[in-house]
This record gives sequence, structure tokens and C-alpha cells, in this order.
Amino acid sequence: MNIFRLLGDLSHLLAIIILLLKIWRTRSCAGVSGKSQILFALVFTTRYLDLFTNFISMYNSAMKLIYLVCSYATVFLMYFKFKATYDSNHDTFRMEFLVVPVGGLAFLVNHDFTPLEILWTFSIYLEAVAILPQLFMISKTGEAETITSHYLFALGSYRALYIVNWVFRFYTEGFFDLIAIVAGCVQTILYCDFFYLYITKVLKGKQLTLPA
Amino acid sequence: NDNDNDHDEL
Repeated sequence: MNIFRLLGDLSHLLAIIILLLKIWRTRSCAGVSGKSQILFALVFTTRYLDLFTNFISMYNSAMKLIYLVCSYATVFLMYFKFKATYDSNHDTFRMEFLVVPVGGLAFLVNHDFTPLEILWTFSIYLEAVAILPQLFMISKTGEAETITSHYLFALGSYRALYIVNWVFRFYTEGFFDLIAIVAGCVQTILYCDFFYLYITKVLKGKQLTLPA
Repeated sequence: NDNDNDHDEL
């Protein structure tokens, strides 16, 4: 464990908590893409199947559990409890356009052709593109609530910090996982446009609006 | 290389 990975995990946890609290306290999931949340729940499910078979540390197991519980709780709130506030008209990105190619790629490019490893690879590739429905929804509505933009900033920062962690681990341990690194770079690049808007607008107290 | 399979990152 290094400070960059710890900060990355805490940023990820912060994002998940921000979103869950936003939905719970405002009793509304307006402006939030349910499809991205379903994809994130799928990412954690396929990545943490080894939760009970491969013990790394208390921290690792606790975080995996928290991520799983919070992601399913968010999906539950969006599609059941506060379903009436779910903006399905703007959340129209076709999830199958992501899941099918990512599933095929996981079969072709992986470290080890075993079920667990292919599912882990699937979760890495899927996480890279899981935010697309959310970014697509914001581009359609042309704006995002400030709390949602804080969620996205924390979520985008987590994988950016992981890239720093991978550089650090490469130089200190000689460890690198090309699949995670390439997917992590793609994932972070997808946020660049949003990062620019967040820094130039939200941090100056303005509403996050996309040029129509 | 089995160290890849033992994914210690979240």
C-alpha cells in the first residue's frame, strides 16, 4: 500500500458516499444515470468474487464489502425507492454497447484464461467505460447539480491517483499490470473534459453547464 | 506470472 493508492481508495469511497447521501437526503436521483450505477455494481460484483476465497487484508475485505453494499444500495434507491425521480428520458445510453464489446475483449486479452481472471479483466475494462452513460446524460441535459459534479470529480480523481500509484509501484517494486494501467488511462482520459469544466466553473461557484 | 492473478488492489 502507498499513499497514492490510499488517497485513490478514499477518493473512490468519498464519491460513492457523496452519491448515496445525495440521493438519500434529497430523496431524489435527478441528474444521476441509473445505468452507470448498474454498471458499477456489475464491476464490483465481477471483481470481488474472490472476497471470501482470497484474503488480502482487513482493509481490502472491508473496502470491497463497503463498495458492494453501497453500489447495490444506490441502484436499489434509484430503481425502487425513489424510482419516481429517476430521469429515464435522459438516461438513454445503451448499456449493451458497453457490456458486449468489453465482455468479448476480456475473453481475448487477459492474464490467465480462467473464469475468475476473465471476470476480473471484464470488471477492469467495464469500469473504464462505466461512466459513459452518466457523462452522456449530462451532455443531454446540458447541466449537472453541483453535488453530482463533486461526485464525478472524486470518482475521476480515484483512478487518476491509481495511475500515480502504478508509476510509484513500478519504480519501487517493479510491479505493473498492463491491463489495469491501460484501462485506467482510458478511464481517466474520459474525465478530462469534465475535469476542465469542473475546475473552470464549479470551483468558481458557477453551475456546471455544458456548452449546448 | 501468478502475481497478476493475486490482485491486491481494489
